[in-house]
Amino acid sequence: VPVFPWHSLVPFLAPTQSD
Amino acid sequence: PPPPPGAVLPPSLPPYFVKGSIIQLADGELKRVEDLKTEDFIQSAEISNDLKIDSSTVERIEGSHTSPNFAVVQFSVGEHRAQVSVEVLVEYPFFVFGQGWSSCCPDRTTQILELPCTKLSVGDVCISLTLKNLK
Repeated sequence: VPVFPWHSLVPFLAPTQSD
Repeated sequence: PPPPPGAVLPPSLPPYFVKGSIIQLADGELKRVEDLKTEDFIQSAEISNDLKIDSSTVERIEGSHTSPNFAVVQFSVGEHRAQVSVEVLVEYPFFVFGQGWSSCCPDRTTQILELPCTKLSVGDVCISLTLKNLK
């Protein structure tokens, strides 16, 4: 049975720092 | 079109959202995906060395121009309220603080994944991740 890490369930929304 | 900057999401529906999938928390505890609570994510992020939970508020939900199966969800992320848009399948589930799994089309999510799900709405605050060392 595969086991998945908790963080794979959460979208990784990294704000871009364009300045 | 290429994904918007800052948004990293799988292009299709990943296997771990299917009801019954086994998820390992940061402390090693195993839970089924449908049994996860807000505290599980918060506590796992606290243990994590490099990941931080951010609050992402849903600001807009609209249909995709490319396919009726997709929706574009615009979030306001973190304390700086950075604007991030993601294009996802309408059944793609997000975890809403204090509420649980929610998607643009909960009927499809329940049908395809058997994952209990509520309707994602503008104003919902979703759990998202950023890197701890990002300022």
